[in-house]
Amino acid sequence: GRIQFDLYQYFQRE
Amino acid sequence: MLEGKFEEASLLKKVVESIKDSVQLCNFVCSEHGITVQAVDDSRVLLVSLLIGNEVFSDYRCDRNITLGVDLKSFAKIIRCGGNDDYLTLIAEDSPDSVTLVFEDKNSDRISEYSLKLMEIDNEFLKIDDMDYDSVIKMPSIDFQKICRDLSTLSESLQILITKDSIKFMAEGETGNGSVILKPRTDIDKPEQSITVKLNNAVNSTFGLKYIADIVKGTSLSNQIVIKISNRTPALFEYKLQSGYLRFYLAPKFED
Repeated sequence: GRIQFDLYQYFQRE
Repeated sequence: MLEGKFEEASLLKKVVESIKDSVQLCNFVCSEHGITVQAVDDSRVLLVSLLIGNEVFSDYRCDRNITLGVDLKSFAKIIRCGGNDDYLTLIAEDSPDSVTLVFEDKNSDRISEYSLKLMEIDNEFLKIDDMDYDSVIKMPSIDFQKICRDLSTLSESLQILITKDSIKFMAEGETGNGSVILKPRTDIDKPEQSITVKLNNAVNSTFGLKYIADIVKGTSLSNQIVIKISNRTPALFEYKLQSGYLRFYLAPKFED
């Protein structure tokens, strides 16, 4: 199976 | 005060139709430069980033920044009331609780006016720096849409492999597998048919097709799609507007 990553693992909140 | 007139309502219609299934509530931030939107879908996997530059409008004025908190499902219903070729003017006061849409039929004196109630939308803003990508491909947007729709019949995931002389789209499912290979080509007579690959490193990335199905709803906005991919980071899918863009950032999937 594959795991879906989310964007908060890459982009910081401003 | 905001007053922005589109030569044709169809542009804003297409933009709203392209993003309304990815995100429902979003802030349209209006400034002297144009209108921007940034919003993340509920699963935090897909980010929509829109810029409608002021040059897109036949008339545009926005004296100070105005935020329009919009429910896109409601906005889409109103915007469908206007004809594609109508002039469409968006009007809002400085601290608005509603936005007015005025459609003008070019062939008659008919003027239709609608107003949409605005909402307070408290969304987080993500900081996205310009990145160097391993590979940048440019291809006809309609071809990308067809490939993704075809492969989504087989699998929930789309694997994209890029080398300097080919782009391979692959889907593996329980009922079977499929793949489509494209080669770079330059079409001088129809540049929108060209396929280009810029490669720093070979790419092998996998994405959820349910998100890509939402991304390709932007197909009607541009003849070409630009896809920027690096291994193990979010990919950028971009439809360029005459001034501005509709971008989608999509987080990848990894082998467990």
